[in-house]
Amino acid sequence: SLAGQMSETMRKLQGSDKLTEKNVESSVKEVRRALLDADVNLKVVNSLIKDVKARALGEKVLEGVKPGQQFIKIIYDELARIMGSEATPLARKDASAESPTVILLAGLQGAGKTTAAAKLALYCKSEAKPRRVLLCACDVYRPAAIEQLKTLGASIDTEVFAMGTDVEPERIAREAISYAKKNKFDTVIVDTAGRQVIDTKLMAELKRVKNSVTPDEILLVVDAMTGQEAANLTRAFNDAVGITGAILTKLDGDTRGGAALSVKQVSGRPIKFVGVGEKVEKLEPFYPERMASRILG
Amino acid sequence: SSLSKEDLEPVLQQFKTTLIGKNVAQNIAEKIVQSVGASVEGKRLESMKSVKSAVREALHDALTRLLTPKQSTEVLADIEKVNAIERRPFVIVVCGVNGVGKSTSLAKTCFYLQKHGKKVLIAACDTFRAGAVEQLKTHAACLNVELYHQGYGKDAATVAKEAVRRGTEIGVDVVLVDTAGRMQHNEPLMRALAKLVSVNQPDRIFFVGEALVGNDAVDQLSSFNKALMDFQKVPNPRLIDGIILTKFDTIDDKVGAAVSMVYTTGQPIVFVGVGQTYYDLRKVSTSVLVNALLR
Ligand SMILES: Nc1nc2c(ncn2[C@@H]2O[C@H](COP(=O)(O)OP(=O)(O)OP(=O)(O)O)[C@@H](O)[C@H]2O)c(=O)[nH]1
Ligand SMILES: Nc1nc2c(ncn2[C@@H]2O[C@H](COP(=O)(O)OP(=O)(O)OP(=O)(O)O)[C@@H](O)[C@H]2O)c(=O)[nH]1
Ligand SMILES: [Mg+2]
Ligand SMILES: [Mg+2]
Repeated sequence: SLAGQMSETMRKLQGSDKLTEKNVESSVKEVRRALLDADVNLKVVNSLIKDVKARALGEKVLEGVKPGQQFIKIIYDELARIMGSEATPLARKDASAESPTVILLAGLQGAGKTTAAAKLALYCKSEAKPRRVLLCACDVYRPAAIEQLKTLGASIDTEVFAMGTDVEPERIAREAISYAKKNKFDTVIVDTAGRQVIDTKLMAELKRVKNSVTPDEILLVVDAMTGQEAANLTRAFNDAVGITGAILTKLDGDTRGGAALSVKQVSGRPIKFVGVGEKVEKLEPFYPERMASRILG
Repeated sequence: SSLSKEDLEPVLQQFKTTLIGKNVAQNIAEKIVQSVGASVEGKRLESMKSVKSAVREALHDALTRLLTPKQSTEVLADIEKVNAIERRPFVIVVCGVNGVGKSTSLAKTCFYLQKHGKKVLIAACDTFRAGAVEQLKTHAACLNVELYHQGYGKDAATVAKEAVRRGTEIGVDVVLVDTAGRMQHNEPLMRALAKLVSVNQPDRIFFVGEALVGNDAVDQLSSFNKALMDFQKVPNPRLIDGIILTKFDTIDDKVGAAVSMVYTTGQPIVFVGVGQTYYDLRKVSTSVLVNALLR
């Protein structure tokens, strides 16, 4: 129809029949602002926008959609894709395995590792085929860390293997595995002391713990409200010990959790769980699409 | 020539990005940069000076003014005044979200006060988290100081009140009150904190925030103050008096949280935590902060 041809010509004249630098400019600004507000690392934001523009510009604008809206949808899809297409399960060796599945938790001070250890234990015990879980107290530095884990373990009727604070963590972990084998535990969750990557002694210790028990899972525990440093700390832990996944904690707060994107983007490893409260049942599997919309706000 | 909006815009944008990269909250970086832009617009550019260095200088001054405390952050003089004139212990409450370093900072503050000859009592008013009381028991034993606690489950405001009573009885100079971590929008927990403050009328309320926090710093501080304002049923509710910024040793040079927190509350950074031992509590150096932000 003539009216249709007119509006088609108008669209071509306005340049709105393909995505162009100009017609997505204000959406780019909006997205950039939203991602930075969500604490996504500045470098990660810049490279994400650059990649998406490289692919999206020149694309045909969909019927009934404004170019800016389409660009935002492309960003959202890309975020969800980066986050992972679906929830990734926790490592679990076959029932016939000779030794238990070992899950090692690591991360910065106060991120929520000890709480996450207990939460994971409860999660494992509540699976369709319940696991027999042993918790292992390898934080020999923090005052009353062992007591904290023991109290949490008692609250979920789960045994905690500890050897006090005068034994090296790598030996505690090794003996926990032998204890687990003897007593038919199929999963051992190892809590460790908070540490920074620049602390060479503590990073060497973490490597020794890793080497002494060859974990099936090394999960980086990250506080969801971490700001720009999230990307660096992830890269550093990953370079030092190689993580297999992450747990993002304290998502019951209002923070948008852009650290999740930095963690995934930098390590290539999936976020497996999120902590959504202080209580031991407050652990949920990670849903990539939910996180993508939370980050975009 | 004088500085025009057009000259300034790209330079201001660049500095805004620098500040965001240093972990200053986005809105705050924006406000600071805008106000610096307004302060230099129309000014004459000195010969041999670039627009960038003129803006950098103005930004350096603005940040220095923001981060320099308006009055002394030295708490010792105030403690002595209260002890001498009101003949009672000086009461300090620490508060903040989960895992930021409240209990550790409290222990470090105890060590600092003891080094200056003060007699201290620690009050275990985190009556909820697993191992919280044992954590303080360990510190109290190391510091050779009394710990007042009633274990777990008791109302924190009441435990604090009885701790201050005990502190008065035994004639301590300072009572340090530890509280449980809480998310700023958890209403029941924020009401409980407001109650502890209004019942006990502490001399200082120190918000403990970690240097790692991103944009949430702004919401944490404004929400804690709002809750203290709204939930205390008194005419002059006590609000946050100062900030303890922890984990300063874990952020490399991304010191921006200091700016976000001070800008949001107008209150100073009283101490910086630079590690996990009792010696790791410092006074903040404004010039060190500003230089880290602008390099
Ligand atoms: N609201 C909330 N609090 C949490 C969550 N996970 C942990 N916490 C709290 O965060 C604080 C720190 O948790 P911990 O488990 O002690 O942290 P950690 O990593 O073991 O600390 P270090 O051993 O000192 O490095 C505690 O108050 C926990 O109750 C969560 O998902 N939501
Ligand atoms: N590197 C470093 N670690 C710190 C600093 N301050 C505290 N920590 C560590 O952070 C972790 C948490 O400290 P806590 O004092 O238990 O924190 P909290 O705020 O009392 O935690 P909750 O009571 O569970 O909310 C511990 O491992 C501390 O040793 C600091 O300045 N630097
Ligand atoms: Mg721990
Ligand atoms: Mg505490």
